[in-house]
Amino acid sequence: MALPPQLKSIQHHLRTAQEHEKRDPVVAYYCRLYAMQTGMKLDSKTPECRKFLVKLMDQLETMKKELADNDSITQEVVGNAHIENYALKMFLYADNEDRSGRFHKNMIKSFYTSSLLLDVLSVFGELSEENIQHRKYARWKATYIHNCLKNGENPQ
Amino acid sequence: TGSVGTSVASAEQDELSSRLAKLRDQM
Repeated sequence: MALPPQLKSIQHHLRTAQEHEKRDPVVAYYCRLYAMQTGMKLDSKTPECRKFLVKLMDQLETMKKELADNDSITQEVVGNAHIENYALKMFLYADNEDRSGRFHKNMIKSFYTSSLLLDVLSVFGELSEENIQHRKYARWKATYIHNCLKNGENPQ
Repeated sequence: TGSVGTSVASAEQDELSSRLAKLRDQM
């Protein structure tokens, strides 16, 4: 179903969910939960947004049943650790590539996806100051390196 | 129709909120 323009700011979280559907269903589940909660704050009034959010809720409830025996879904504290570990693993991979002077699409995507997953962590509560800094740095680096490569410049 | 539409919308919103709360409660 097409994403209504009012819900544009959750499109990358939903795409990350799709990318992880098979690879890591727990990540997919929490990306969709974050998108659901954020979407309801953005706009649950206009008919097309409500329709989209109802479909997303259907998907979440189905996933919940499919993952019923997974601790990361039934216990928030386990889910929180799962997402945080995954986000930081992606961040460290990208940061290592950056420090080694290896700039490429994969590392840009890893920086950006780690920043999206740090957004998702907010479903478990306030982000730590460290995670807020990581998210800011990761998003800035992804944008900076992407623009350098696009303009044929060498990132510093 | 305006008021009917609005009440349908808010009923659906309430339903979404309660489904979300239920989804999270079971975590």
